[in-house]
Amino acid sequence: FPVVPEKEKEDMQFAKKYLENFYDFKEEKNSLFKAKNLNRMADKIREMQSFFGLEVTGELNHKTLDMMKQPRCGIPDVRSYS
Amino acid sequence: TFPQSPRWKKEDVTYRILNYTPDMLQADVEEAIAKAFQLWSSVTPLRFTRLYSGQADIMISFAAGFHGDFYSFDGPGGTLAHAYPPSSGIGGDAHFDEDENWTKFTTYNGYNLFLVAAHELGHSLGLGHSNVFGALMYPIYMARDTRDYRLPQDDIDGIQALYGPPRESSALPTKAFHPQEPTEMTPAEDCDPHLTFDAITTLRGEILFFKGGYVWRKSPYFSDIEHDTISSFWPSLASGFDAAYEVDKKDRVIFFKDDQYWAVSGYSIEPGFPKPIQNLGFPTSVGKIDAAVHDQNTKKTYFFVGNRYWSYNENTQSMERGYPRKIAADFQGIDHTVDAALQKNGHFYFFHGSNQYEVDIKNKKLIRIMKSNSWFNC
Repeated sequence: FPVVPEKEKEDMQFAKKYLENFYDFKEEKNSLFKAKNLNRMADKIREMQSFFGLEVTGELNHKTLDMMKQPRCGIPDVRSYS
Repeated sequence: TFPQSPRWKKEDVTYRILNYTPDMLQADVEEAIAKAFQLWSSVTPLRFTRLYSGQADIMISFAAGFHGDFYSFDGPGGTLAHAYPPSSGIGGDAHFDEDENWTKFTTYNGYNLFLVAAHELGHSLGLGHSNVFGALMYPIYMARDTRDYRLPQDDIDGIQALYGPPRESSALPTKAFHPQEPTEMTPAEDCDPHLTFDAITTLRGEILFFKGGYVWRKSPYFSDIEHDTISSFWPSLASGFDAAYEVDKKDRVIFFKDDQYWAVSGYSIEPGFPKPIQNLGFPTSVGKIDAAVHDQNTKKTYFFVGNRYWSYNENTQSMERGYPRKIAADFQGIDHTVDAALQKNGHFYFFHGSNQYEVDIKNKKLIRIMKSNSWFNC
C-alpha cells in the first residue's frame, strides 16, 4: 500500500536494524560511503523482498515495511549465528 | 538448513525446561513443549526425553532483553524467540522472549507457545527458515488453529533431509501428513457480469473489493487489477469479511465479520482486536452487518443491516440518535439490502448482487445503476 509520508525517516532506521538482524546487512560507518551504503541497503531490501515473495524493487515501500514489522523469529533468514 | 547442515548425530535427544513464563500454567507450558517435540518425532527417527536436572541437549528458557547471548530480545512484538542449531554448549538451546504475552490459545492478544516452540525446535534440530508461506519454518508468526495441527509438507521435507523418515514401527507414515489442502474456492473471474462482492473499502487511495478469501485491488498507481488472497495481506483474517470501511484521516480500515470487528493500519492489526460489534452501539439483536461506508465530509459512518441503516459519529465514537432508519426512506432508489458500500469521488456506491447504485452524497439521490465490476475496466 502507499507510504504514509511523515514517518519515513524512522522507518529507514527500523529497516536498517531489521536488515542487520536478519539479512546480514553491514553499514560502513564512515559517512564517505553514504552512496555505497544506500546501494548495499537496496540490495538487502531486494534480498528480503525476494525471500517473502514481495515485488522486488529495492525500495522501502509500505508492503515491505509492514512485513518487517510482523512478529517473527529472531533467527536470521540468510545466515546462521556465528 | 544452516550452513554445513549441523544435525544431531544421534536419535535420542534430551531437553530440559529451565524456567517458566508467568503468563501460563506450568502444566500448559510443559504440554505445549511436549506437543511441539512430538510434531518432529512423528516424522523422523528422533526420540526426545525430558530431563529435570543437569545438562540437556536442548535447554529451554524464558528471558527478556539481554540474557547472556549476543542476541538480546527487543521487548513486546518484533522478535518473539530464537534457537541455536545443533552443537554442544548453547547449540540446540531455545530462548523465548518473556516480554511477549504467551498463551495456549490462538487469540489475537498473545502468541501461541506451541506454534512458536514448534518453530524454534525446528531450529534446535537444524532447520533454517522457509520462504514457503504457511510453512511452520516461515519466519513470521501466524496465528492458526492448533487443534489437530499438521506439519506442512515443506517442513517434513526439510527435517527428513536431515534425519530421514521415522522407523516403520514408531510413527505414522509421513504420507499421513498432507499439506493443508487449499480450502479456497477458485477466484471468481474479474469480468464475470454476475460478479458480486462481500465488502469494499478504500485504503490509502486504493480500492479493495473482497469476496470469500480473495481481494481485488484497484490502485491509481498501476493500470491493471491485482487479485490476491486476503491472507497475503492479513494472514489471520484469511476467511473474508461482511463489511469494511476506511477512516482515512486516521489511516485506519475497519473490517467486520459476523459479530466482531478489527482495526488495521496497512498490514498491521491494531492490538486488542477483534472486538464485539456491540462496542459500536449495535443492539444484541444485530448479529452481523451487511455493509459500511464512511463519509469523510460529515465524519459519519453508515452501517447497513437488512433494510435499515445506522449513522455512527467517528468524532464522538457513538451511534447517532434516531437510528436505525429505513434505507429507502433516506436513499432514494435504494429499495433493497446493501451487500457492500463505497465512498469515492463525492459519491456513494451501494452494491446489491451484480449491480451497483451510484448515489450523490449530498442529496442522497440515485444517479445511475452499473454492473458491480464496472471498476475493473472490463
